[in-house]
Amino acid sequence: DVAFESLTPAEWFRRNKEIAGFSSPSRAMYQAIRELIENALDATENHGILPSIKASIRYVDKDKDLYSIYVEDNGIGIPEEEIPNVFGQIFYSSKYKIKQHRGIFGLGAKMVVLYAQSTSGMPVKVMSAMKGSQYIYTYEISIDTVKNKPVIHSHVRVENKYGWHGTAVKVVLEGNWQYAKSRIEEYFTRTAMITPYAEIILIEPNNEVLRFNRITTIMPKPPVEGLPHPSSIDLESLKQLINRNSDIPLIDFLKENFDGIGDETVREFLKTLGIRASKHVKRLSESELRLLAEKMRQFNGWRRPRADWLSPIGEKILANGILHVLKPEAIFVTTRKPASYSGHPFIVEAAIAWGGSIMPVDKPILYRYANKVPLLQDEGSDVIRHVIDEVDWGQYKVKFPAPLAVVVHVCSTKIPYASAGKEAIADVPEIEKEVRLAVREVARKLKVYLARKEKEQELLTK
Amino acid sequence: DVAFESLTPAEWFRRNKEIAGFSSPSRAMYQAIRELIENALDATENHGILPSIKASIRYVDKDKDLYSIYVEDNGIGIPEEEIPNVFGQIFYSSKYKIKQHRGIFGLGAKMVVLYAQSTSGMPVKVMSAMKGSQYIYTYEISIDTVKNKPVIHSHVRVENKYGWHGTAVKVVLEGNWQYAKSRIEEYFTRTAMITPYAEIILIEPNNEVLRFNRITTIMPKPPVEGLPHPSSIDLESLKQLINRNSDIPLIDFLKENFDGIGDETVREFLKTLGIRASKHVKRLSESELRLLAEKMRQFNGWRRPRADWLSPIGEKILANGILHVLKPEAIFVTTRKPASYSGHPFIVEAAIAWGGSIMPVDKPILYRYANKVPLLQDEGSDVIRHVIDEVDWGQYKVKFPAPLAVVVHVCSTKIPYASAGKEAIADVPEIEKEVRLAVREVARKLKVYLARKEKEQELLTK
Ligand SMILES: Nc1ncnc2c1ncn2[C@@H]1O[C@H](COP(=O)(O)OP(=O)(O)OP(=O)(O)O)[C@@H](O)[C@H]1O
Ligand SMILES: Nc1ncnc2c1ncn2[C@@H]1O[C@H](COP(=O)(O)OP(=O)(O)OP(=O)(O)O)[C@@H](O)[C@H]1O
Ligand SMILES: [Mg+2]
Ligand SMILES: [Mg+2]
Repeated sequence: DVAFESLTPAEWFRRNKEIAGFSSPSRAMYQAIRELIENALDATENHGILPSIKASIRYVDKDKDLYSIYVEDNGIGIPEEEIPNVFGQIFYSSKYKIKQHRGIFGLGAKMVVLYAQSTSGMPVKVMSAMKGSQYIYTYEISIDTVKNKPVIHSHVRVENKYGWHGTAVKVVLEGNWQYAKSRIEEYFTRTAMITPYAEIILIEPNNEVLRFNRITTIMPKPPVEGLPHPSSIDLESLKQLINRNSDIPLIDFLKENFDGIGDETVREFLKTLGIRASKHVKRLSESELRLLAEKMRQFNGWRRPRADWLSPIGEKILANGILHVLKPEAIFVTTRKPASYSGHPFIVEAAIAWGGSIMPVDKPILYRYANKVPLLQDEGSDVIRHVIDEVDWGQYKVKFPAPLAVVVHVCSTKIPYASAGKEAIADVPEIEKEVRLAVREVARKLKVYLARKEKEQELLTK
Repeated sequence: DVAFESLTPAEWFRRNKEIAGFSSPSRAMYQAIRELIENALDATENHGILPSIKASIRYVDKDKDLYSIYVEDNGIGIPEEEIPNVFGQIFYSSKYKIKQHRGIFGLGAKMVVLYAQSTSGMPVKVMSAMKGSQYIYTYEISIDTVKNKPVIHSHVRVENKYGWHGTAVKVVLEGNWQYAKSRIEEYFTRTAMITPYAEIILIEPNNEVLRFNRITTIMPKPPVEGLPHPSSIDLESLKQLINRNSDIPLIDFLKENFDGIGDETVREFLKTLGIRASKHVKRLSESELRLLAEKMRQFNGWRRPRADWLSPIGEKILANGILHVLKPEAIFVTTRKPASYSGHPFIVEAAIAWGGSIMPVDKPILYRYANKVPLLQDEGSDVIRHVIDEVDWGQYKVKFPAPLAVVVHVCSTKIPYASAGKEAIADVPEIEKEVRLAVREVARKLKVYLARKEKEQELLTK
């Protein structure tokens, strides 16, 4: 006899927390701190605030491997009435927009709370104030997994005497500092490498302090919110857009709700489909909607997706960061033009660092970034790794062992992560192609450099 | 200004289908057929039915890369009133139990429907009848992602004239047969390798037929449903169990709801906690519950988890399957005793195949299985791959290139998958340890064999 059940997302992720990266105490510790750091960077950098982030990991109970993780930022804060859902309802987010953020799923903060309450039994403690807020709000929250709703254990407000704005989060959870230490430190180092305008401090359980000072006050332009591109539209999304709109003529609906649709182009397009441009959008039939979605996706005449909703690292910051951290003898960088997959714009940046303090290796040391977040796990599932493995380095005059490091950054309004732990980019053909072109570009620059060195060497030995 | 939104699971997975393995048309095609085949095997084998599964992949529209995928089984069928939720509501399943199944998430069938309707606009067609049913029920279903609810396009019943029982599913979706062909064929071959009691037929788009005949009618004993083990209990689960139970004495509650709890042991255990064994379970305080969950998890005196809820392949079937498909010169197998992680029992089986038709390779060819399902993607994220990479094959007299294949099967009431696409097992320390022990066991047997061959070789050359 077969009994069927349904689960809320909270109950599902509680049972399957490995899917979100919480597979062992050391990995959970790593995942927790990175989810909180990424929320802090999104809350500052994306809003034009120079990030100042303080983080600490402390022993709470060494026998039970319990640690407290604390992350505080000077960001835009969270509105008082939103704090419970932000930390207590899975699939709740302000980042379900067409814009580049580190966050994407509406899951990170909740997984930290879920893992913490499952291992320590303790709720999360959150303190937050928005710019100009008269009060600082403090909550203690856990998640009711049967309902996917927050449970508020306490809710206090205090006078915001010094005009603070930002968010501070503290959880107690089971971890393994001995195994997680090097990964967490590497995560902070690689984050600082491409975020020189951020000040980040990490206090470790043994009271060692990892400090990354602000090196510049120049921040890249924050991305703005974009519109979907017609080449990513499917029937579902089209219907949802129509439901949220008033009943206006189709041509206006298309021009107002999509990026890349020119007036003359869309009139021509609708003519070939045999749908009147003036037809009111809520009166389109099911078969007309189906035709429209399919043809919009296939049509080649739309303008390319804009990159205003993206925020690449930039060649200058990338080169300086790599020089500062890896100290190579030579460095070659490139930022590709925007491309798109399924209508989501993306930009690939790549760099090769050679020699200097880089130790010779049997295969290139790979530094992967997605939306400015360093990816340190699941390398084998990442499309970037697959591309690097296929490069014939011999034709660029590289003989292993060689002091070679490759840095690849993919930024997009939607990174197609291979899993909810956000550690690998899935094998999307368009991204694979762009990564390959970017790597070849910097590899050719390396080849020129090595050829020149070779020649100089020959002249010296004559 | 920051706008917060919440999403249903259906909307979330529609936007993030790469998380479930639907990252490109070729991979989506592969994922779709495997989700349906695994549902078919669960519906037959786990219920003592010799599986007869017919599958076909056909061209529907070559220009649009549209294919139909059809899978039919002779399994237990789906109750009429359950069919809409089975195919139309994400996180709906009959496998949220403590028992070994291929399915685990309540997501597979729904992802197939979601991907199909997003790419072809067409609903799934389902036909099902339970044993002895007077009727065969046919539905056409799509998913309303805004509500996470099924939309029924048609619902018909016909006389079940020939007493058929089973399920047939047909979807039309965008795929890429050219890229998916070899992976899909490999999936079928590796499935047949360890399922010799199943008859599986695949009709390909070019009308080639891949046929795996039933080689034996002896099936392994189906697993039975189990109880949770106290070493996997957390506060959440404990509270949920209490809510579902009547208000009985704590000692009875523990003995009836958990595996491995002996009467004397639990009386002793409760004494050390200072909680009365006769106290009614709904009257335990929050702090008593917290103490109970924590101490149950840590206590070493429980019996080991039982393996009645598991169904390993078995050394005989494993050896015969490998001999039949890989045709090696020698084969060594082992089935480890049951172990557990977080209270979930699991068994590791390993085999090494050497020589014969196996081509020499630079590193071992790895065949991974989880709950009798071949894993073909994401090898780099899999704990099994990590263990194999660390084996020093030299100390087992293996010099590469060598004709060496390693087969590892992990079966459990809960496989800790690294992602919702179920292609890699996460790095859980207890599983890593057991896989390492299993591989070393068969590697030692290989060493004995190679040492003997070496000696024979020396004698011949004298
Ligand atoms: N430190 C913070 N400062 C301001 N807002 C925050 C902060 N942390 C979380 N938030 C808000 O809470 C929301 C939910 O955060 P959460 O980490 O769960 O999801 P996300 O960041 O949107 O996506 P992801 O799951 O990929 O991290 C965010 O979208 C953001 O609006
Ligand atoms: N061919 C089938 N025969 C009988 N029952 C089926 C069949 N396919 C699906 N079901 C039922 O529908 C449920 C949902 O299937 P679905 O594939 O979505 O999830 P699952 O198999 O439980 O888990 P997973 O997401 O890991 O596959 C199953 O648990 C099973 O009860
Ligand atoms: Mg986040
Ligand atoms: Mg399934």
